[in-house]
Amino acid sequence: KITSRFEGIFKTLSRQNRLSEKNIQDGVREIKLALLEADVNYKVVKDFIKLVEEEALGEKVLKSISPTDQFIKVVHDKLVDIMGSHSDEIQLKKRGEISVILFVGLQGSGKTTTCAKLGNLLKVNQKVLLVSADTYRPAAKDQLKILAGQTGLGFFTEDHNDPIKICKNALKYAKDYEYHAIILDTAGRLQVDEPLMVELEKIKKITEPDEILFVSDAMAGQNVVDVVKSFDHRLNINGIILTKFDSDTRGGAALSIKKTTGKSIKFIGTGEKIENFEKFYPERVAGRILG
Amino acid sequence: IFTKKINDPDFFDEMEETLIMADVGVETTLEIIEHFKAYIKDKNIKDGEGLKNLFKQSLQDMIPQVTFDYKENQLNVLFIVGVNGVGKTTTIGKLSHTLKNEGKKVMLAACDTFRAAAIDQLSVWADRAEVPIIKQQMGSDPGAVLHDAIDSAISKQIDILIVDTAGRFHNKANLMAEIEKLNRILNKKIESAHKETLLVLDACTGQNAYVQAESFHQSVQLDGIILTKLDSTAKGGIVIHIAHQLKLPVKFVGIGERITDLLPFNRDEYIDSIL
Ligand SMILES: Nc1nc2c(ncn2[C@@H]2O[C@H](COP(=O)(O)OP(=O)(O)OP(=O)(O)O)[C@@H](O)[C@H]2O)c(=O)[nH]1
Ligand SMILES: Nc1nc2c(ncn2[C@@H]2O[C@H](COP(=O)(O)OP(=O)(O)OP(=O)(O)O)[C@@H](O)[C@H]2O)c(=O)[nH]1
Ligand SMILES: [Mg+2]
Ligand SMILES: [Mg+2]
Repeated sequence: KITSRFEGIFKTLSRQNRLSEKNIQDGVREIKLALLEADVNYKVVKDFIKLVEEEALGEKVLKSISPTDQFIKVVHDKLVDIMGSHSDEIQLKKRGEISVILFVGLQGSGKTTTCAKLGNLLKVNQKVLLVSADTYRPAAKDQLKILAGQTGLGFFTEDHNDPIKICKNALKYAKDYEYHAIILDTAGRLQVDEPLMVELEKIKKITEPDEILFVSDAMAGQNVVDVVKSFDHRLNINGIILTKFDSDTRGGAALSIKKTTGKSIKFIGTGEKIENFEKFYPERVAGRILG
Repeated sequence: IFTKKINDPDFFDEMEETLIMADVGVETTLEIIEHFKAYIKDKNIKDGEGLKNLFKQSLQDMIPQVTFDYKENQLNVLFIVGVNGVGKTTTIGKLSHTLKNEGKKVMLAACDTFRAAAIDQLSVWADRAEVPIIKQQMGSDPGAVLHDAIDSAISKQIDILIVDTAGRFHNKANLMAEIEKLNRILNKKIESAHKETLLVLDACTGQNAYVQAESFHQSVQLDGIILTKLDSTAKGGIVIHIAHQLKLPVKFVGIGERITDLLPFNRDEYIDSIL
């Protein structure tokens, strides 16, 4: 959508071979609207357009022979600055030790499905155990068990309501049966649900994860920043996975999360099937947010 | 915001920020502010309570207060649709409990035959709400389950048949075709039934919720929205744009994960929560 907005304003702009300050300010306003429509967080947008405006009002753009192209370049470069220019890997233990990956996030974001997807990627060179520590959602354990079966991964859970005990016993089970990696699925929870956040802190303490991955819907709106900041503050997350990228959402949450927490988005979910899972490439998202 | 005066330069900036942060969306926010500015000029109010009430009024004009329209002495069908993970199955559990407590005979149709453990999940809710459920194996044809459920609902003289469907994105043509097919089955097989198609939206979703409402409405004529996860810090302000532009009212809100965490939509309380 920004391309069509841009085409609109920049058609008028590019007829002029010099941009006035007013042109720049109009261009900046269009960017603000487009980013907000793409669900980029309000405060992130405000800071972003300030940077763009300062640079755009500088010598480089105003005195350039093709100021419009230069303006677009400023916007694009600033987006890439924020998103980073390379992909971040998950860090697993060396051979001989068991890696632990903990999945956390809000209700319905895609954690259970994504546990199986990540397991599917890892099984290529390690024996992976999926563990259901979701003792709240009806049939959550059945859901992960079915996915483990469909994906050829190990599965562990216990038939009671203590997630911490399940995680503790899962570690022992993984050791006894010589698994290389454990992926822990937890119940969705709100960052403002104190007892449930304390429960996650306990799970972290007991299992000492190598990677804590926050799973978020790509279509998340303005409050995703508060949510991720909270989870990060309490658990020190290692990375983000954005799901449902196959929807037509613009995905501004990606920019907001990266800008405000600095944590990298490591993977994206691109559908309901196990194979619909990819590494995240920051440069691609800049294009999508700009529409 | 309403502790400031209108001529305070920050007043409209703060109003813009409050509305955008509530996911009301840019276009609607600007519209509300323009509308409000006109109102103020008209009524010549400068600050405080008068301002707040005027603002609430301008929002009320955009949001209808409508409830689920239950028809006595006939079969009512609630057709529940929406994208993945928004809370359809859980909401159906809650609706069953509420409606059963109102003395109605409720039955569920497990038409999500695709997702792992979807039928098991709905079955748990059916047990909790103590209502019958019509289901088949995972992988069976959702249309076949629906036919089965309708026959059963008619023969058992059910008051309300609630149909659970698989989550699907509106930009997937084959999945939207499936939901259109289920809708046609309902329309053809029980012309005399009162049917309401409700789209479930997650309050944490951003502007894409509007596109979801618009697309689903085009496919299966929605009658309203159920807004879930309002117990989160999200406000779901996009429903204002949806109400204003598509004329679709919010009928229920989900405020938690327990069977009792469902309320009829209360417009005035909702507006208060945004401000
Ligand atoms: N289209 C699409 N659907 C997805 C994707 N990831 C997950 N889903 C679907 O989203 C819905 C929710 O997924 P779950 O894995 O149950 O989500 P969850 O986070 O475990 O949910 P809770 O345990 O209730 O918090 C399911 O219908 C999944 O099939 C994705 O990348 N694309
Ligand atoms: N906090 C909160 N969680 C909710 C609410 N409604 C549903 N949930 C949770 O959201 C998650 C997803 O709910 P489901 O009922 O499985 O969603 P769905 O739309 O049927 O998902 P799919 O069938 O996979 O598309 C579950 O963990 C629910 O407990 C609500 O109002 N508040
Ligand atoms: Mg889950
Ligand atoms: Mg469901």
